[in-house]
Amino acid sequence: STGKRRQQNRNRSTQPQEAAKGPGISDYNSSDQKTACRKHELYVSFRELGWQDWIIAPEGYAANYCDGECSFPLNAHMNATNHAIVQTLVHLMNPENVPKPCCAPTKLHAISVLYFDDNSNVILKKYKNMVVRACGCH
Amino acid sequence: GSNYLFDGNNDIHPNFVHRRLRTHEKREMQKEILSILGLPHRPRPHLSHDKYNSAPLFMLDLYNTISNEEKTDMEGILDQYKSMFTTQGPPLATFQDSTFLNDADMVMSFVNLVEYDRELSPQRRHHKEFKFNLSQIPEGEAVTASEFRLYKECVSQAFKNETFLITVYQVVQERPGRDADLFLLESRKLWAAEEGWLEFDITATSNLWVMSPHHNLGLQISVETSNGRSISPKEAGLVGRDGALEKQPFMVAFFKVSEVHIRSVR
Repeated sequence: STGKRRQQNRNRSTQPQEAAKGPGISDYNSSDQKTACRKHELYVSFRELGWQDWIIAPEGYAANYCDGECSFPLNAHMNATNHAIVQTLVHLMNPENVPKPCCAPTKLHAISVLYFDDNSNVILKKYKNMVVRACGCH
Repeated sequence: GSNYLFDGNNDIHPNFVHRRLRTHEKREMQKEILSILGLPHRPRPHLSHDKYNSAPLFMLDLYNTISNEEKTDMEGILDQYKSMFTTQGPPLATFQDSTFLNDADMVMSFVNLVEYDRELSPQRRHHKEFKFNLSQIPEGEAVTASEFRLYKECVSQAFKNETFLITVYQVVQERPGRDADLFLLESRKLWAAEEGWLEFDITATSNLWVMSPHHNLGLQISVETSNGRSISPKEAGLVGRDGALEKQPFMVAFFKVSEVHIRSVR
């Protein structure tokens, strides 16, 4: 219930060191490489789906996906100071929400698909954002 | 089916998950991909032999043009299609088509639904009619360009050093027992000896047909020799429904997708 939760929060906020005990910089960088946020291969084969009778081309496409722990986003513009500022702002807006960067695509590419419709007309259509080319922490 | 996913040259693709999808997984995946492609269900084209006629070949040429990075794979597929025919017709997609393609998001080719070969009494003209069903065009798409494509074979044996005047009309009003009311779209002079695809721009007509389908009464072509004699399009070497599959007349329309299909977050 919210009452209890508020009680907990009250406890939490009375012990600042607890808040400070959030994940320190070091924790972020210690994420194990194999679980770090990165692109994973996933190939969608239209042939394996049994669709080669109506999809003329391509045979399939490398959709891929992003997964993995988001390490502290210490890239160019998101240095420790900026991150602390973002963290503080988010905290002010929504105290209960501990912002955590999420692993998601940073570069997506289109594919074109050539297929028959029900009337045997042929359609060539471009589909945006179908292939994950790069992942990153947002 | 194979258990493994192969790329074009039959190598097992590195670090792809290699296992067969279970039935329910396959069905889930199919639903997922259809929703991404924006299709309500998987199409079931009745491909007696249509699969290998001129329209898919033309569209495959266009696909090949825009999918350069997969060019090696595509040429394989294209050669496979073409190898099914004895005659290697001239390249289908022209430079003009590729420029149309640059600012289009979708291209549709339409098979010719009906063809009246009106070999009428001498005082009335020979002509050939074509009809296309544009009702399958997704709602609200604007046609940015559209072509009627007709294959002409060489007939220099029968018409030595002769020229023809080929005229394409839009049928405006049909008149039972009489010539229909026609709107001239384009006239073109050709040598009897010429061979290859003729493209006629019918963008305005296609937009009219999309906006008011009841005006879609099809196209008519007629042919005259240089001394004004009306001859049948077939005599002039224009390929109709009874001609070779890969030379069938068809129509192709280029669209600018107005609403972007947003994928639901999964």
